[in-house]
Amino acid sequence: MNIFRLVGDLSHLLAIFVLLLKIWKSRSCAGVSGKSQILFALVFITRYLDLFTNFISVYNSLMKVIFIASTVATVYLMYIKFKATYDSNHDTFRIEFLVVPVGGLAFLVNHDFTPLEILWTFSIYLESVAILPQLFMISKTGEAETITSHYLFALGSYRALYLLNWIYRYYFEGYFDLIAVVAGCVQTILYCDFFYLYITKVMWGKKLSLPA
Amino acid sequence: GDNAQSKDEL
Repeated sequence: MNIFRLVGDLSHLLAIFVLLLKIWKSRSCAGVSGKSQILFALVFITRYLDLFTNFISVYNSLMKVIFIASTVATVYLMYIKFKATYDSNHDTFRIEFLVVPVGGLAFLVNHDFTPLEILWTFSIYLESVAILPQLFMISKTGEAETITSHYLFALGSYRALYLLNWIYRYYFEGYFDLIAVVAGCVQTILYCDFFYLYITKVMWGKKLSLPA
Repeated sequence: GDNAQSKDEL
C-alpha cells in the first residue's frame, strides 16, 4: 500500500458517498446517469468475485463490500425508490455499445484465459468507459449540479491517483500491469475536459455549465 | 501471466 493508492481509494469512497448522500438528502437523482451507476455496479460485481476466495487484508475485503453495497444502493435509489426523479429523457447513452465491445476485448486481450481473469479484465475495461453515459448526459443537459461535479471530480481523481500508484509500484516494487495501466490512462483522459471545466469554474464558485 | 495472481488492488 502507498499514499497514492490510499488517497485514491478514499477519493473513490468519497465520490460514491457524495453521490449516495446527494440522492438520499435531496430525494432526487436529477442530473445523475443511472446507466453509469449500473455499469459501476457491474464493474464491482465482476471485479470482486474473489471476495470470499482470495483474502488479501481486512481493508481490501471491507472496501470491496462497501463499494458493492453502496453502488447497488445507489442503483436501488435511482431506479426504485426515487424512480420518479430519474431523468430518463437525458440518460440515453446506449450502454450495450460499451458492454459488448468491452466484453469481446476482455476475451481477446487478457493476462490469463480463465473465467475469473477474463471477468477481472472485463471489469477493468468497463470501468474505463463507465462514466461516458454520465458525461454524455451532462453534455445533453448542458450543466451539472455543483454536488454532481464534486462527485465527478473525486471519481476522476481516484484513477489519476492510481496512475501515480502504478508509477510508484513500478519503481519500488517492480509491479506493472499493462492492462490496468492502459485502461486507467483511458479512464483518466476521459475526465480531462471535465477537470478543466471543474478547475476553471466550480473552484471559483461558478456552476458547471458546458459551453452551449 | 505473472499478474494473474497478485490482485491486491481494489
